Amino acid sequence: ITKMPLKDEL
Amino acid sequence: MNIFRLLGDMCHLVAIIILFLKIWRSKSCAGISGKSQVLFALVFTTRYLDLFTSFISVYNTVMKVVFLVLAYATVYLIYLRFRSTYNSESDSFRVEFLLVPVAGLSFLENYAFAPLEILWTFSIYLESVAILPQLFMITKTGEAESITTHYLFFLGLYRALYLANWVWRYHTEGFFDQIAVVSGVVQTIFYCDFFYLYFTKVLRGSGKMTLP
Repeated sequence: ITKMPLKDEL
Repeated sequence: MNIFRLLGDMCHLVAIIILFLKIWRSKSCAGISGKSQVLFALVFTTRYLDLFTSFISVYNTVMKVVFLVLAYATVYLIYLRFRSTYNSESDSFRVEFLLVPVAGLSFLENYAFAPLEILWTFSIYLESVAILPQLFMITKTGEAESITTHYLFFLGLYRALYLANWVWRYHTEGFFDQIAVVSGVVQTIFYCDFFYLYFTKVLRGSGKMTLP
């Protein structure tokens, strides 16, 4: 796992 | 924001409110797993620490605060206010069997080895299994009040809608959160057996759901 997605969910 | 995500969040909110009102109005938490509710409070606490570090939107902030307040209010009702109605002997799931592997996995498989990031990962993994004490309690006692099953139905629907949301976001934005998606799929699978019972027993019958 490398790419960190935006934490815009609940 | 897409329709699946919005409906998912609304189902999540409805589920939490259904549970809170059920306990509040009946002045009883009979049949409710206090352990699952403590785990959900822990999930929200460890995930929403970013309230202090990043701002997404007013919607996002408000929902996070509402979820946190309702989660702790529910725990308060179960363990303090209506403690005498709590079936602690039926709520015998060993939560350390969830917490230890989940904590271990969050250290091993995360996006970044940083405190907030590990806590966020922990919350994602923990949410996927937090309902197990409640499902275990229903299996053990062999029945659930219909209002409890409605709570579980909306919680399961929220998960299913989030899966649709991720499919949508993958195709429209190229958004893909591997940790959340894998955990989300696992979590949704736990509800499948319950969904089957809900449709065959609760909706067709009346009152309590009894297990075969």
